[in-house]
Amino acid sequence: SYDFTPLDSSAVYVLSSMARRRRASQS
Amino acid sequence: PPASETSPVEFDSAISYVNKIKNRFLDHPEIYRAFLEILHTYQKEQLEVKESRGSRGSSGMTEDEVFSKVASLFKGQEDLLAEFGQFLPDA
Repeated sequence: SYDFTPLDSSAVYVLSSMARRRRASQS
Repeated sequence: PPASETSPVEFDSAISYVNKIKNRFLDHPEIYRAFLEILHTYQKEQLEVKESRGSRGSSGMTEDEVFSKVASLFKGQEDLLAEFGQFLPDA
């Protein structure tokens, strides 16, 4: 199960923003 | 999806990646915490750069720097590092 603290969620947020920018730069 | 929005796929892979690291370092929570700290610092510096609009000539922590910090943290865990590289723009 996903038992995330606020810090965990912030890491998820940072990683998904990085992935989004990567996609944006590739398209 | 539009480039300005985070797609559910990106969000899901970020969630499972964070979970993977958390589980991998169950016996070394300090490594996991250091990983969170690196991402947190990176995000904080990005926000500061945005706010100052680069007037101080600072670009904050670059993605290259993030990658090398994470690389030294994940020494011997090449799969985690390779997966991390997939999140970085221009990796």
